Amino acid sequence: DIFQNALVAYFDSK
Amino acid sequence: MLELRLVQGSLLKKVLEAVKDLVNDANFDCSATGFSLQAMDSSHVALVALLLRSEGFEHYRCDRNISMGMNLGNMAKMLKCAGNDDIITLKADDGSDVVTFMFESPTQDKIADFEMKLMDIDSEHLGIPEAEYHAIVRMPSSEFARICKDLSSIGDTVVISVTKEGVKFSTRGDIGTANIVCRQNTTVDKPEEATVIEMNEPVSLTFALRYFNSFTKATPLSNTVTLSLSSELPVVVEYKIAEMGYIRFYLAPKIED
Repeated sequence: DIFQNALVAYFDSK
Repeated sequence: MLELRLVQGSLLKKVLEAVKDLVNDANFDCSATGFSLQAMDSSHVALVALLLRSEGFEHYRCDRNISMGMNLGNMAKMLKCAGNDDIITLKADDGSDVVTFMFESPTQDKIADFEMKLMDIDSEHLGIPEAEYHAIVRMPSSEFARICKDLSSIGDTVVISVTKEGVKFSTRGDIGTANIVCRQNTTVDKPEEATVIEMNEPVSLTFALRYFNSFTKATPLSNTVTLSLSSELPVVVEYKIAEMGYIRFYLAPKIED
């Protein structure tokens, strides 16, 4: 199965 | 006081058409650098970053940094009322809760102003670091749009693989599979028709096609599109806006469990 990661897994919240 | 006069008003119309289906509400930030926007889609897997540099405007007055919350669907409705050749001016007074769009026909014989209510939007801003990408592919934007549209009739996800052979777009669905390979091709008459692949190392990532199809609504903004791929990072799909800036879409890859 494949899951979609959220962007916050890659970029920091400012 | 904010006053931005854009002679090529059609650019702003195209920008709104490119983002309005991905993001409902967003803050437009205005500073000495330019007119910009960063917003995520409601599921927080895709992000759009827009920059229209101040030098690209015929007149750019921004007395202090200002953030204007707008409903992009409503803004698109207003900008649809501007002619393709119209000059568009955005105006807002300090502390005002409205923005005015003024449309001037090229011959100045028709001048319209539309006032739109601003909104308070609590948006999350992400810090996007400069990154080294494993592979960067530049190709005609119309070709990329065609590939995304064609593959989405077969499957829901696309695997993008870059090797020294070229860039491969693959999908699979109930009716079968599809693979489209684009090889580097720099011997074309016009540079915008070239496919150029810069690869530091091979990379293969899986994405939801429906987001890519949404990103390709920016195709009218640029003849070329650039895909920047790294195995640990969201893909960047960038359309350069001639002499003004860019619209970049970031999409987190799907991860195999």
